[in-house]
Amino acid sequence: FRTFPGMPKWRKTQLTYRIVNYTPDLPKEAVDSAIERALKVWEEVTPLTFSRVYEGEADIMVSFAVGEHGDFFSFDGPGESLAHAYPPGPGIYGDVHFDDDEKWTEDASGTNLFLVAAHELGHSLGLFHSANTEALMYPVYNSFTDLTRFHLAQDDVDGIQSLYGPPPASSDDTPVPTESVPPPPPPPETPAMCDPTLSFDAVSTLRGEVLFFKDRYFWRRTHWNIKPEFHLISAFWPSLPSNLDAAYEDHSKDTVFIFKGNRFWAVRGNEVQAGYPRSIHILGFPPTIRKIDAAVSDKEKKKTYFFVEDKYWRFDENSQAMELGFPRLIAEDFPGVEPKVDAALQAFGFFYFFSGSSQFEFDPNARMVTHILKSNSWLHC
Amino acid sequence: YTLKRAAKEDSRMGLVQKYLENYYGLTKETRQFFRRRDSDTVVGKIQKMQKFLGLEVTGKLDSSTLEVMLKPRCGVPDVGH
Repeated sequence: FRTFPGMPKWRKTQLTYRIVNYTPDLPKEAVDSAIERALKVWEEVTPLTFSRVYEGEADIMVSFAVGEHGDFFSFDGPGESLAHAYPPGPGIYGDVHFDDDEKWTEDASGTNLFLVAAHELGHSLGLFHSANTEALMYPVYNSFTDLTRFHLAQDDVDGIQSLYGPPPASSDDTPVPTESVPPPPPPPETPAMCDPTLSFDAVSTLRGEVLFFKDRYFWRRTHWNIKPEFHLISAFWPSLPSNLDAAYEDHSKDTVFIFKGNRFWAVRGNEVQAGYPRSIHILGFPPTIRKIDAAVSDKEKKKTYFFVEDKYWRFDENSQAMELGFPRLIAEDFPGVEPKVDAALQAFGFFYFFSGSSQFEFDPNARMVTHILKSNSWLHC
Repeated sequence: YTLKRAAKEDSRMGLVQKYLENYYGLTKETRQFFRRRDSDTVVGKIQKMQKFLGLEVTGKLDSSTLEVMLKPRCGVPDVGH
């Protein structure tokens, strides 16, 4: 790694940033998220913290521009120079400029904004280019970087910590003996499809396929392949979180709604729709509800069921409102289905409720559980 | 054909010259030597670039060097202020 000549660095640890304008290539939320995640990359390995301001001068001003844009470092059209940034200091120093003649994307189909932002912010914090081809601060854009497993190279960490030191041990950290550096956490195991104890975070149909979400991954059951495909969520939807709570497809809108915590996203195919995430409370949940466990939409009746612990709500897709008289007890209207429901699916006229490693096939006409299966029975184990 | 090759050679040299100026501090006054790639300033810059970008240091504009130079990159120089 290298620092800029004269080793400029910020003399404070609490820095401000402002997104001055946006590219037309992406929804504003996607730009906000990319910059936020790029800052977090450096925040995690230093004592630095970043807070966003929306007007006036910030330490790091982020903007998009084309060609000559007032700093004598003209951009050069598509390709070649993607962006540039200035080392720490007042005024233009610390600022990041993106060339808006590039096609900025959330995935790898164009120039990935998160990846370039993380590199440029390295400059804003005082890192010059690195000759280490594995390092984020290597000057040439690597379009094959696995975005799902992005992490700083040791060279990047050594460089930024040579300027600012390591992050402070947080108050609840038990003091780690200095002589032994704790081993890096083992990489998260990938879930085994045919593990008899397998449970799911969420299940949803998608244009005739069925998606089974677990941790950072999902299995995809398609018509043309008896063997389910296994993917990282972020390979299709980079801005979605992992460890989802619920998901359901609204067939009339050709949209899958994805829930985590008190927020939900709308995806159409692999496009996250603009204006999301939104709060689940706009659907009509009381403020006491912090998350939902499962959701499924009855495409004939145009009713969507939301399951939370031992209760459920019903949402009328026509009036777009939660129905009165809810919540009701799951045990009353779905006898035999044991809370808590992890995920839910409608298929072949039945409802399938996933709870841990068990799956309850429920006949809504007979109002009874007709089969109890293993949760992963859909994956042809 | 020769003319065409010369034109192609020219545009390539233009790209290389701009790259070395933008990122390796090749100054304008060395521009007149640029057509003769053997001027030690230019060869030195090419070697410096190859070393920095993890390429084989030949001082020549071989295909792997040109390939890296055509890739999108950060606009901040690799050397100098």
